[in-house]
Amino acid sequence: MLEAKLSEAALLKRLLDAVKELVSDANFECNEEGIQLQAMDNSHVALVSVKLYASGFKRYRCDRPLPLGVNLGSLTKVLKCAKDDDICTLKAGDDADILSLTYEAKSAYADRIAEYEMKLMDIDADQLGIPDTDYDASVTMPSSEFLRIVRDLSLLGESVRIEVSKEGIRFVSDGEAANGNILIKQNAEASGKKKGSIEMNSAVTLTFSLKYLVNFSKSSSLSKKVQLMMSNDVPLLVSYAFNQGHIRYYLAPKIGD
Amino acid sequence: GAGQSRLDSFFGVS
Repeated sequence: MLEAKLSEAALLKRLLDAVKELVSDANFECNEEGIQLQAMDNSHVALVSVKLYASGFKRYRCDRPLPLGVNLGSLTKVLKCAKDDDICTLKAGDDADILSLTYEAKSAYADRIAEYEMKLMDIDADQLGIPDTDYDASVTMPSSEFLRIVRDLSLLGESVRIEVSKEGIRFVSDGEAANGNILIKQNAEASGKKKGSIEMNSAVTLTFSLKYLVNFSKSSSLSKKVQLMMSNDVPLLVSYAFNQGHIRYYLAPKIGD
Repeated sequence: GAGQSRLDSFFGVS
């Protein structure tokens, strides 16, 4: 059985927000290390991978590996019934056909305990073997900055070309009616406070669909920083780390011309 | 324009 108690429902709400438009159904793989979700979107262009460490929960117990097949739309609805700061407990039995969620209010004036149950399903998902990659470039930047850039450029065109060079990281969008490019220079330590970093072994140029990057940026609510890992001709890794775990996205590049 | 590749061609699917 699984019993996992989170100190704030907001974490799950934000995670669902950051996943549900890419994937409609997914297995939450629970084991003693924590809860993991890995799924590709229908078009096999993007993959999302979420990990919640057992240590990130107030209480965590999972006796044996348990895949919970979740319809993310249904879970989103059930989570809407929780207040952001409610304590949230997930429970499932070994038959994994029902997920129960309990929300406990933290407010001092009343003890509210709400209980919900949702049906689980059998999901036969592809398992992707993600190879360990030594990336040629690694860029860390404020997640709000990344959100702003991809949202702005998505107004102009469908794609963005990302160029990492000695100069810094440049985002270029060539739309039919307008184009734009944004350069973030290596030296962003003006205030003495390090806002980001660019590490590069060799120059990288890759082109991606902006609609996916805009979607990934929903994770900005989970982490103040985002890390972009790139090598020529391999999928981009977009990684957001937070106290209780991480969410990572892989995105296949556009190729040829 | 450039064509969209798929993850399957980079990652092994089983």
